Amino acid sequence: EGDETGVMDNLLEALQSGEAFRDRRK
Amino acid sequence: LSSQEYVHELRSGISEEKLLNCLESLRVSLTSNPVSWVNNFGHEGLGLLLDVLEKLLDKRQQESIDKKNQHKLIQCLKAFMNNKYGLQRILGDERSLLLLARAIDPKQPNMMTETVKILSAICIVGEENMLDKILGAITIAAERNNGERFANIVEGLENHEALQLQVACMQFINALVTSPEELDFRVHLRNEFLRCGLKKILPDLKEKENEELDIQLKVFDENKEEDLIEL
Repeated sequence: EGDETGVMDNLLEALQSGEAFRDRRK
Repeated sequence: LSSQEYVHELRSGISEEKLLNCLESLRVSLTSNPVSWVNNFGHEGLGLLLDVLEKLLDKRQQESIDKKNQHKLIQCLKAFMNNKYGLQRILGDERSLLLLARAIDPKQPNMMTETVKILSAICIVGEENMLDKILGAITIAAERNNGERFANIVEGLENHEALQLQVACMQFINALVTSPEELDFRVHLRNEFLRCGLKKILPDLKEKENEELDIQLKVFDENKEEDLIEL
C-alpha cells in the first residue's frame, strides 16, 4: 500500500515549490 | 476505535465537545492506518463527515466549538484524501467540492489555508472538467453570501497577519488560472482576479520578500507574460 499513500502530501509539495505549474506548462 | 466505530459515533449525533475529540482521533487514525482502513471507513464515513460539515456550515450562529469542529473536519478530509482511493472519492463527489468551497472563509484563516490548499491540489490533479466543477462550487458558495465569486480568495490575500494564508491563496489563484487549455479562458480568469482586488495587493505581496510567496508570485507573473506573448 506504500505507493498509494502520500498523494496529497506530494501534490502540496509540488504546488509549494512551483514544480506543479512548470509541469503544466510543458 | 475501529473504522466502523467512528462511523457509528458520527452517525449518533454526539455533542459538540465529544465531536471535536472524535474528529481529532479520526484524523490521527486516517493518517496512521493502512489504506484498507481508510477504504473501510470511507464507504459510509465520507458521507457522514460531509453531513456534519454541512450542518456546521449551515449554522447561523457559529460558536467557537463549531469553528474548531469545522477546521478539524477539513483536516480529516485532507487525511482521507492522502491516498488514491480517498482522492478519487472526493474528486467524484460534487458535494465535497461545494462544501470545501463554502469553507473558504477569511474569518477562519487557519481553516481557509488548508481548504484552499486542498482545492489547489484537486484543481491540478483532476481531469479537464475539474476546473469547471471547482469554479461552479465557488460560484454557488459566493452566491449564498451575495458576493463576487473570487472575493473571499482575494480577502485571504489581504490578511497580512496570516502569511501562510496569503501563500495558499496565491497558490490557489495559480492553480485556477493555469488550468484552462484555452488562452482566452486563462486571460479571463486572471483578469477577473486582478479586477477583484488582486492588482491592488500584488505590490504589497512582492514587498514581503518571503521565499514561498515569491515562488507563487513568480509563477503568476511568468504565466501572465507567456500568455501575453501567445496573445
